Amino acid sequence: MNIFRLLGDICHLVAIIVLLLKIWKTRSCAGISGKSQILFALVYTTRYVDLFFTYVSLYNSVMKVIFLASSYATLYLIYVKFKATYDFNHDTFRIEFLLIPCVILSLLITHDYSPVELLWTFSIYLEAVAILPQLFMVSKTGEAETITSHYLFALGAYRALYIVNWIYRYYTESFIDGIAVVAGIIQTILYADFFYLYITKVLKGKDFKLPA
Amino acid sequence: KAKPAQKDEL
Repeated sequence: MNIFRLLGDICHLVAIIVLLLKIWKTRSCAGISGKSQILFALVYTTRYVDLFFTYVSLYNSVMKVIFLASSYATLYLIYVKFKATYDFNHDTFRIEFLLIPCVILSLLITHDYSPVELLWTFSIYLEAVAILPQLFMVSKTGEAETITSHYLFALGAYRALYIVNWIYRYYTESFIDGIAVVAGIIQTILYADFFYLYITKVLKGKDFKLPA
Repeated sequence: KAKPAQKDEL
């Protein structure tokens, strides 16, 4: 473990908590893409299947349980409890256009063909694009609640910090996992224009609005 | 530069 990965995991945890609190406190999931949350739940489910038979550390196991539980709790809030506030008119990204390419790619480019490894590879590719329905929804509505922009910033920062963690591990432990690094860079790049808007607008106290 | 056998990242 290194400080970059720890900060990344904390950002990730903060993002998930901020989203849950936003929906719970405002009793509304307006502006939140349920489709992205479905993809995230799928990412954690396929990535953490080893939760039950490989023990890395208490921290590792606890975080996996938290990510799994919170992602399903978020789905419950969006699609069951506050279903009436779910903005399905704007959450229209065709996630099959993400799922199918990720399945194909994970069969073409993977470290090995064991079921756990294939699921892990699939989850890495899917995580890279899981935010697209949310970013698409924000572009359709042209704006996002400030709390939602904080959620997106923390979520984007988590994988950006993981890239720093991979650079650090490359030089200190000769560790490198090309699949995770390439997908992580793509994932972070997808947030680039959002980061720009967030820093130039939200941090200056303005609303998060896309230029018309 | 290999990748580790065990996945220790979240």
